[in-house]
Amino acid sequence: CSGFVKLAPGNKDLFISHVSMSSLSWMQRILKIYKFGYDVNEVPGHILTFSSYPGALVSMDDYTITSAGLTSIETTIAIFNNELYTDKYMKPEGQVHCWIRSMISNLLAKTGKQWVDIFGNYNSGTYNNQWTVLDWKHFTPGQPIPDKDVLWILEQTPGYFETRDMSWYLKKYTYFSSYNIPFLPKISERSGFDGKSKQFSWYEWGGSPRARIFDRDHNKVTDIDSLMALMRYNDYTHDEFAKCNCTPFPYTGEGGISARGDLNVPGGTYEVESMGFRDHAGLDFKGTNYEMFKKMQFRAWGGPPYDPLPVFDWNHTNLTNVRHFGQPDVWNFTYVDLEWE
Amino acid sequence: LHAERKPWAEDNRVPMEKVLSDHSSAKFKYEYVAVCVNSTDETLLDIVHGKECKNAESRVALGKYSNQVNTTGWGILEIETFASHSYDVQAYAAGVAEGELTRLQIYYHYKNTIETMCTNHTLFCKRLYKYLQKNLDWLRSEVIAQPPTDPFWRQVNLTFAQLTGIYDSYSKRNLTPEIGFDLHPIYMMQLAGDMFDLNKLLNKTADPLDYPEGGR
Repeated sequence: CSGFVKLAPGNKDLFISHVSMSSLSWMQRILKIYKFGYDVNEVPGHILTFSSYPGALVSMDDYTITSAGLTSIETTIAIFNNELYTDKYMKPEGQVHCWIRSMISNLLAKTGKQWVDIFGNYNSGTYNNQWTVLDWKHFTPGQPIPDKDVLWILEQTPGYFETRDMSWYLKKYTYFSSYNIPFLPKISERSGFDGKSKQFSWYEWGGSPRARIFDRDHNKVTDIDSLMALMRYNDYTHDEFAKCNCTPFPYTGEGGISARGDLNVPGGTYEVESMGFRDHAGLDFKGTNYEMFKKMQFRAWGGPPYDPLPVFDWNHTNLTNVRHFGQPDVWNFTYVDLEWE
Repeated sequence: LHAERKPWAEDNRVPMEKVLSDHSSAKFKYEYVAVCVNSTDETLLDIVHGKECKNAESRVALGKYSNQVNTTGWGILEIETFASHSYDVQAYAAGVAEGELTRLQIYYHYKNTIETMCTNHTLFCKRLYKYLQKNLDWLRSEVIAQPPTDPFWRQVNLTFAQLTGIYDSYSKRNLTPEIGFDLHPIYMMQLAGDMFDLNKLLNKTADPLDYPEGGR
């Protein structure tokens, strides 16, 4: 997945956005709002709005706005260190799976710090993510953001997690991007990204294609439309950062902010396995700005990115044997701006 | 055959102007359900299609749903519960409303993501079943052991109440507000992200098209 937090020029606006990437069989989608009649003092996040899936109680993307004034997103950290997959770190007793901890953090947390503190309890070592939690309560349009408590991250591996206040980073660089690579050194070491990044910049925090595209293009984001354009960006046949030592073509559809692994060549040779032809693409876009956030609204676009890439069409894809019951054949939709009752 | 085609095709591009114009003219229908306390047996809930129960006090939850999957790619769901009822009943009723309104999409999602997960992976699924059942048993025991005022464990309980509501409603079972810690397909839908690592822990053989760095 790709996650992105951005301060507009002059701090006139603030954006948080996310693109979910997964199997294309996961395109049965539902945008949800839960408004529980719980006491707001006990359950600050008693209203939750999120992009989700049928039957799912949590986002799972993740992209959730809470009535406590928080937005939580995540991108997954792969674990290359197989030694972490043991009953020393992952066990059925004493641990609570990620989906439950994310639900409870969204419901109970008043602040970003509280969110990561709650989430860290009973670490199951499953769905190891870099979580990014934005606290909108510290943002006033046109004013400098404070030095702390605007943006917290949490990174998890089996048996270990770490949190950090990244408000300084947002203030200094005006953006924070998340692209499936850990930021925190100890997480990088434990997960195995340290070693991988020495071999391939594909795995390097700050050096991977998406990191470089975000760094190059974050200044183009000034409003919700330009935010959407960046998050759906994929022009892999022309973008220098999507180039690879691959055949028959020297680029990969995974080298965009929103991936299109389905457009890579079956049987092609790719220098990193995850650059190749796969049942894997950006499934959506979600984004909100300050005005939308105040009404717990966000903009959502369903389906893999197109323009300049071709529209995803189940009748014209090299992906065969991928289940897609109930899905439209052609994913040529545009965005919806949610307005809850 | 497929490998000979270009990785993308010019012929299925749709001009952005057409997409936006089609979208702006779309009209979306909404369906409502109310979840109400049964008038003769207060231990049961009823689903009423529409917004109102027979009397206002008996309304525990209200759900609103628009299935726009074929026009925007999304279903849009709103669930509201009412403070005059206990948290447990509210959470269960929220699930009931969702299960009723989104049954068709749950079914499709089940077909796409759950139905075949154990095909050719029988031994893995036996290990998984054992692991998940043990975890559910532990969660149940903790919910009982912890003081009911503990915020974390109270929310664990409410989360499973909501999950039980979805399952009961989807499966058209009697709607008795209960909290089950049971392994069923709706529970498996929650675990999608967690499964990336449970697959590795429990040595599932990777399928050929799986993304090698499983995640979202």
